[in-house]
This record gives sequence, C-alpha cells and structure tokens, in this order.
Amino acid sequence: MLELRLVQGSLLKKVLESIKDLVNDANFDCSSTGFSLQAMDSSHVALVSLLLRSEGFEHYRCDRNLSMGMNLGNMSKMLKCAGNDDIITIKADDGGDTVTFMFESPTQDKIADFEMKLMDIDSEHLGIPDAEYHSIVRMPSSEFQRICKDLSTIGDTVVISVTKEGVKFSTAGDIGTANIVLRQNTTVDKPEDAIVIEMNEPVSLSFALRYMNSFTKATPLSDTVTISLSSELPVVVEYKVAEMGYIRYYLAPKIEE
Amino acid sequence: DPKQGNIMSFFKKA
Repeated sequence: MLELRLVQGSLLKKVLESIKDLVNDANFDCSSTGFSLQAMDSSHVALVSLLLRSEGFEHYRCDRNLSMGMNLGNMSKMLKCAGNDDIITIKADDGGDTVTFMFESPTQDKIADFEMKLMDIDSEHLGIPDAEYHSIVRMPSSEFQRICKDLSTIGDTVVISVTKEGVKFSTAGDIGTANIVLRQNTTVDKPEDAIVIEMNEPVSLSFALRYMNSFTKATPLSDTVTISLSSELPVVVEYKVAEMGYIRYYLAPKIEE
Repeated sequence: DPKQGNIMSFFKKA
C-alpha cells in the first residue's frame, strides 16, 4: 500500500512538465527515502534523476518498495486536471496495475479521483558516481533559460567554458556566432539573483542546445539552477524542488572525433 | 563537428 499526500500539489504538476518532453515512459520508485525516478531519453544522451524526499510529504506511507511504470504524457494529462492550489495524493496497492491521483481543493469542496493504468517498463538503472566537479556555476534559472533560448536561435551546440574571468556560453551557426559571458556577482539584493562561480579548474565542454532547452522546462520549480562541469563527465544541471528534493539532468558532452 | 556522446559510456548499469 502506498499513499503519498503532497499539500503543494503544484510541485508535482511542475515536475511532470519538466520531464515529460525528455522521457516518454519511466518507473517511479517509492521507498522509505522518497518518491524518485531515474530515466534516460530515448537516444541515451541525457538522464534525469528526480527525488522528492518522504519528509516533504504531509503524509507518506510506503509499506514496501514499489516501482510504478508510467507514461509521463498520460500522467501529465491527469495532473493538468488538478488545480494549482490542490492537494495531490498518490495512491496505489502493492502489485496493482493502476495508480490513483486524488485532487482536493484547498477548501475541501471538490475532490477528484483519477485512476491511471500502470505499465511494465524494462528500464536500466545506472550508477551515478559521486564526483568532484572542476567548476560549479549557480545562477538565476530564468537567466539560464534565456541564454539557452537565445543561443538556440543561432546554433545547435553550446560551448560552456569556465575560467577565472567567468562563465562563457558560445555558439556558432550559419548566420554567425554568439558569446555570452557572465561574471560572478554576489552583490545583489536577493540571494537568488546571484551568479556564483566556483572554479577549481578551468573547463570547456560542448553540449547539444536542444537538450539544454528541454532541461529549462524545470525553471518554474526553482529561482536558481546549478551547473556542474568536469572535463571527464556529463554536465549536471540541477533544480531544487522546494525544500523536498531535486531534479538533476545529466547530459553527455559532444566530443571531438 | 564534434560527436554526441552517450550517457551510458559515462555511467554504468547499477
């Protein structure tokens, strides 16, 4: 038996909007730790890792570990039927073939049940080693979204370079080139507006802008985004989900042949 | 042009 009650139901709605275009079908794993998902896109270029910790739910009952295969497009359709202020409860029976999403309006005058069919998904779980990253950039998520959107009108690939001067986002295409440099700026009124560049070693990596743009669908979840770069590893683009967890996107770099 | 890497060449099956 599984019963997870999330008072801030809009978080789950936003989470689905952040991953449904990247991944079609995925297993949601439920354990005493929390509600989680790990999935790759169909071409195995990107991986998304979601964790919503059990402490973040008002009520969290998960009698035993459960993996529920869901079509994220269908799950998104159902969650779109929840109001932004609704409380969402996820319910499932052990060994059942459905999951129920219950939506309660804040005044308790409307209660809706949506039952969705589960599916068997043969997914491969990958081990993500803990890594020391060469450079970590934290910036406003809206700024990162703007940069990815702007650069994708010029080129297909972004080169992200971190030096002691700052972080540079570059692209090139048929019509020309573009370079956007951000310098560290911590003298801001609101901490979420800061640009913080932690450089242990300079790094420069190339990535497909199509994927970066897809990751920025998570922008409504968090005011800030953290980009972790190492020359040997996929980039990690992380958005915190309120106080309860995160969405991390891993993207394999483009490599010179 | 650089070649797109595959995530599975970085992270191994758990």
